[in-house]
Amino acid sequence: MNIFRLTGDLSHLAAIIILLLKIWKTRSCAGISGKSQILFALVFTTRYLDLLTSFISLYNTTMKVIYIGCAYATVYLIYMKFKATYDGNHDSFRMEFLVVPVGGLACLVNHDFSFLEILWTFSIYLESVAILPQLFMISKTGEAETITTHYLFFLGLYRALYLFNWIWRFYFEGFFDMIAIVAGMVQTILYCDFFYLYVTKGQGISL
Amino acid sequence: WQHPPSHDEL
Repeated sequence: MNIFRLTGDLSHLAAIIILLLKIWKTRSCAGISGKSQILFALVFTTRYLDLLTSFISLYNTTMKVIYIGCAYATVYLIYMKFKATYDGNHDSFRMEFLVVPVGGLACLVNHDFSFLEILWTFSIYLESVAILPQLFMISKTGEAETITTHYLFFLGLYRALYLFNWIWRFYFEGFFDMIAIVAGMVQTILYCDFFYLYVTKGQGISL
Repeated sequence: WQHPPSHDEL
């Protein structure tokens, strides 16, 4: 564990909590892409199946359970509890355009053609593009609530910090995972446009 | 391909 990975995980946790609290407190999921949240729930489900097979550390297990729990709670709030406030018309990105190519790529490019490894690879590739429905929705509505921009900032920051974590781990541990690194770069690059607006505007974003 | 690295990250 290193400072980049720890702050990255905490940034990710902050993003997930910010979103969940925003929806719960305002009792509204206006401006939030339910599709991105479904994709994130799928990412965590396919990546954290090893909860059933291996124990790495209490921290690792605890965080995985929290991530999965919050992801499904968020999807529940959007599609069940506060369904009336869900803006389905603007959340029109076709998820299958992401899931199918990512699924195919995970079968072609992976470290090991085993069930758990393919699912892990699928979740890594999917996570790198899972935010697209949300960014697409903001570009369609032309605006985002301030709290939503904070959510996106921390979510984008987490994988950017992971890039530094992988530099650290390569330099100090000789560890590197090309699949995670390339997908992490793609994921971070997708936020660059948003990061620029977030830093320059500081207030509500209009993409 | 390299041996699948242990996925010890979140």
